[in-house]
Amino acid sequence: MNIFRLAGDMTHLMSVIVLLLKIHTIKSCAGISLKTQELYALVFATRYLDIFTDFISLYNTIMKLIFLASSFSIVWYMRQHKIVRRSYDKDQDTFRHLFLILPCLLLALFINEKFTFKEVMWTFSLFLEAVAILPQLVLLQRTRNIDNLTGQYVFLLGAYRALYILNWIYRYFTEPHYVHWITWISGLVQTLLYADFFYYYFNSWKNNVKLQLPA
Amino acid sequence: DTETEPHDEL
Repeated sequence: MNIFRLAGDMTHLMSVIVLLLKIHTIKSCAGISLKTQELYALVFATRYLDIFTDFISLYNTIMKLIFLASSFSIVWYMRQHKIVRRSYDKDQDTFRHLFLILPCLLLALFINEKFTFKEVMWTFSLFLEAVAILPQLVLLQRTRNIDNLTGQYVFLLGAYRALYILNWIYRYFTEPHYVHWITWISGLVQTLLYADFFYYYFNSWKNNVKLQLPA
Repeated sequence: DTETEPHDEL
């Protein structure tokens, strides 16, 4: 474990906590893409298949449980909770899951470190995580402006992966044979997808104006 | 062949 990875995990944890708190306290999910939340639940479900077979550390297991519980409870809130679900904008949140899931699955079948079910699922979860934010970014473009909490959520989500890139660089230089091209490239693509959002988020923060995304 | 070491990152 290094400081970059710990900071990344904490930032990731903060992003889901911010989102859960927003939904739980104001009982609204306005501006949140259910599609993205469902994709994240799938990312964690396929990434953490080894939660009961490979014990890495207490920290690792606890964090996996937190991410699984939080992502599935966010989906539950948005689909089942009688008050929250009313604020879900299903007419605007129309991104098709399959357009992201199928290509990631096909890619994972061809590009993986080992052709085993767990490894292919793990690789699939990496590719899917890289693009899972797209429905949310599309929804933000459509609704044109976003409230602070959603902005913070997307920002933290992007920042966590950027910190992971620092972690991979650190590990590459400190651990011999630590080479994971698949992870690195998908993590880089994921962070680049946030780049334009970061640009608008930073400008709105600097000029102290409400975050407006161009149409 | 070596069993791929478990992924230690979240």
